[in-house]
Amino acid sequence: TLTERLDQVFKKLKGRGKLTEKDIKDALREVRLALLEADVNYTVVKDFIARAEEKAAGQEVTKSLTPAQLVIKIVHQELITLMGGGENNSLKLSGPSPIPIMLVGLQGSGKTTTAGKLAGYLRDNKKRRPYLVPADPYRPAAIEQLKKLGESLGIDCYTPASGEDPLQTVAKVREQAREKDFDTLIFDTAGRLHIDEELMEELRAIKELMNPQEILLVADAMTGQDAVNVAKGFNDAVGITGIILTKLDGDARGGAALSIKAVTQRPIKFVGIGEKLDAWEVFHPDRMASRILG
Amino acid sequence: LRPGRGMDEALYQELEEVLIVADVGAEATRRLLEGIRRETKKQGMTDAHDILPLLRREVSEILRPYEAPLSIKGAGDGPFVVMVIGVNGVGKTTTIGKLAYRFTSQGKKVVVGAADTFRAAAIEQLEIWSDRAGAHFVKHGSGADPSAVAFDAVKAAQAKQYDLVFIDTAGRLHTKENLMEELKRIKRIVGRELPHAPHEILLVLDATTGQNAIVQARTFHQALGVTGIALAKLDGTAKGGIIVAIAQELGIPLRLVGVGEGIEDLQDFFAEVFVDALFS
Ligand SMILES: Nc1nc2c(ncn2[C@@H]2O[C@H](COP(=O)(O)OP(=O)(O)OP(=O)(O)O)[C@@H](O)[C@H]2O)c(=O)[nH]1
Ligand SMILES: Nc1nc2c(ncn2[C@@H]2O[C@H](COP(=O)(O)OP(=O)(O)OP(=O)(O)O)[C@@H](O)[C@H]2O)c(=O)[nH]1
Ligand SMILES: [Mg+2]
Ligand SMILES: [Mg+2]
Repeated sequence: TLTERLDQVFKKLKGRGKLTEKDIKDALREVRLALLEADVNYTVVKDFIARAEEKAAGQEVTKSLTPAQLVIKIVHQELITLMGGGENNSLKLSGPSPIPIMLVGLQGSGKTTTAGKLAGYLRDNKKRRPYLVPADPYRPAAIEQLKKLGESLGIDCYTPASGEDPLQTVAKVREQAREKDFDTLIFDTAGRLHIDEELMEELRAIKELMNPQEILLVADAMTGQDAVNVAKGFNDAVGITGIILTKLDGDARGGAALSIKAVTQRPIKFVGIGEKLDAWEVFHPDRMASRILG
Repeated sequence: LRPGRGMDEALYQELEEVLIVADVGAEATRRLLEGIRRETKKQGMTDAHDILPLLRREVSEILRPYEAPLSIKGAGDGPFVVMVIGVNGVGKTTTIGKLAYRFTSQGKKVVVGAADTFRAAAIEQLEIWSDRAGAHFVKHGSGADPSAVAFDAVKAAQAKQYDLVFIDTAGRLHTKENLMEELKRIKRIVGRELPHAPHEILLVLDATTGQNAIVQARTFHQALGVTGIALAKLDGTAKGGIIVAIAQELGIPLRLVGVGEGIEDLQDFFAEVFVDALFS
């Protein structure tokens, strides 16, 4: 663990008054390694270590904490702040009904499953009347997948006509939602690459027509260094309002969370912690910080 | 890297960044650069321009021994059985569609078995791919025993004298013991029906995955014995550098790369092509 590694670094440091510049550099070398192993992006790590170095400079080694514990405390606190500690990360649900929410992200990140989980959460925890809307006409049986999730939850799911494109879906659903009195529309879009010009243009067009209250980037917790490119791509194209991190029930350290947050400056709102539709939690920055540090 | 530039620490920093940003990982990067330092010293290299070809060769030499396209010759006169495994959402089902199509296009007769009986619309998704590929599709109802479907797929191939069986399994995190046990059971039951089957246990990895891919490969390998790796989604900006450490540690054959969502977007793994893309 990082604590053990830092204890090694500080073995020779017995009861000195302050952390010297050398002590801090040695310790932060271990922290840098831990963050890279956790998949935090190279440049994000560089910036983070520089900031941590400033925070640690001249800190007093007290009796209550070992030098290793002191460094961890500083780094941990800095991580929590960066992960959104103290920030309001609730969903923006105020505004004229029906409120559209758009889920976007790379292929296979968990958007469709997350749409189901979000719908269940909105109905059960927020007492809302959500409508699931499949806007992925490309992936085989994508519509079927969302319909089945809706059925198991007892939540209505829109059925696009054969060959209907996402823009037509947005227009049609808007009318339907008003008639059927749904107050929240959850649009599940097709997985796409941030470098696919055509599909990113489609996403911009969908956003333009839909005018969503929330555009949530659904990202896989095991994503590596590429997380910054993905986050930047989607954020530049449509503007992300929040992040959902999936598959946190695995053992990936989840450094991608820090990378995505650093690039978008947006709150991580929820995490997926399993395949079942109730495997869903509000995001806790402190837990994520501990997980990333390892 | 302009010619005439000397080999300084800044150069090694830049190389470190290229490798880490490609998901090669901090430890594998450290070892690679250590090797490069020794080599440049040994050869008396002083021009920075010489270092990149050296590094590219170093990475290529790690990967090339494991360059091994999927050959379906090892099954005697029965069907060659491929079991496809991996964590959630990596591209297993789509890769099977592509593989089935590759082999039907070569005139081979292919069975596709829908042993993901858990995830919503998994069977429907695979059936569409199987139909596109012109393969024979074997399924049970949703919630059925995956081993039973795998068994039936193999039996169908034997009865019809088909060449190949692809078994799709549900995505699962390697940390879930009971789900790993389920995979072992599928493997056991298939082996009971057809000795030496599954002839290929193909692990699909997502090229966007970071260091966790090594843990995935290690865990699936320990549980089942992985005989081949397919790296999907290399058409994105992720470089898939995690296979360097996986090759070094586990030595699993590198079979295929997925380069898109279309049925033809499947290529054999070539170390040179991979290394070119890594350093581009
Ligand atoms: N273990 C685990 N699996 C998850 C989680 N969220 C989603 N999954 C699984 O990840 C896989 C992919 O999920 P999907 O919902 O199909 O992903 P998607 O983003 O809609 O995929 P595309 O539409 O193809 O881009 C499925 O097997 C899901 O069951 C999670 O939090 N934990
Ligand atoms: N860009 C790109 N997308 C891919 C590639 N391979 C698969 N995909 C996409 O990734 C998503 C997930 O693919 P699936 O085949 O459903 O993945 P899976 O491993 O079977 O998923 P689960 O069964 O839910 O665990 C789909 O949207 C695919 O189209 C690839 O090589 N490139
Ligand atoms: Mg989907
Ligand atoms: Mg699948």
